Amino acid sequence: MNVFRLTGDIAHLLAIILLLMKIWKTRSCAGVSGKSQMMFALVFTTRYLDLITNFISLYNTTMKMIFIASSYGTLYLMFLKFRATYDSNHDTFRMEFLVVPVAGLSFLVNHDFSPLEILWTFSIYLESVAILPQLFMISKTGEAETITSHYLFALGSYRALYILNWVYRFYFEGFFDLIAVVAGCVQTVLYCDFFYLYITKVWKGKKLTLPA
Amino acid sequence: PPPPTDHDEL
Repeated sequence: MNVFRLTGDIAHLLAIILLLMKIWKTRSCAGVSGKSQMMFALVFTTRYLDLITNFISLYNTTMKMIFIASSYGTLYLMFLKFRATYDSNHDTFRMEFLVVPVAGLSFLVNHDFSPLEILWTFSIYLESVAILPQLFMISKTGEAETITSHYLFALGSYRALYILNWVYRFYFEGFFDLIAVVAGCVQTVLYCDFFYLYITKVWKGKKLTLPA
Repeated sequence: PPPPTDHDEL
């Protein structure tokens, strides 16, 4: 554990809490992509199957359980409790365009051709692109609530901090996971446009709106 | 180093 990984995990946790708080306090999931959230639940489910087979640490187990539970909690709030507020007209990204190629790629490029390892690889690839329906939704509506933009900033920062963690681990631990690093870089690059808008608008007290 | 398959990261 190093400082980049820990702050990355905290940013990830903060993002999830921010989203749950936004939905709970406003009693609405308007502006949140249910498709991105479904894919995040799928990401956590397929990645953390090693909870059953492999104990790493109490921290690791606790965080994994929180991530899985919170992702299904978010789905419950979006699709059951506050279903009426779900903005499905703007959530039109086709999930199969991501899930199918990602599933194919995880069969072709992985560390080990075994069920758990393929599912882990699938989750890493899927996570890297799972935010696209959310970003697509914002580009369609042209804006995002400030709390939603804080959520996205925390969520994007998490993988960027993990890149620093991988640099650290490469130099100090001789650890290098090509699949995680490439996917993590793709994931972070997808947020760059959003980061720019967030810093130039939200940090100056304005709402996140897209240039016409 | 060989590719890691005991995934300790989240």
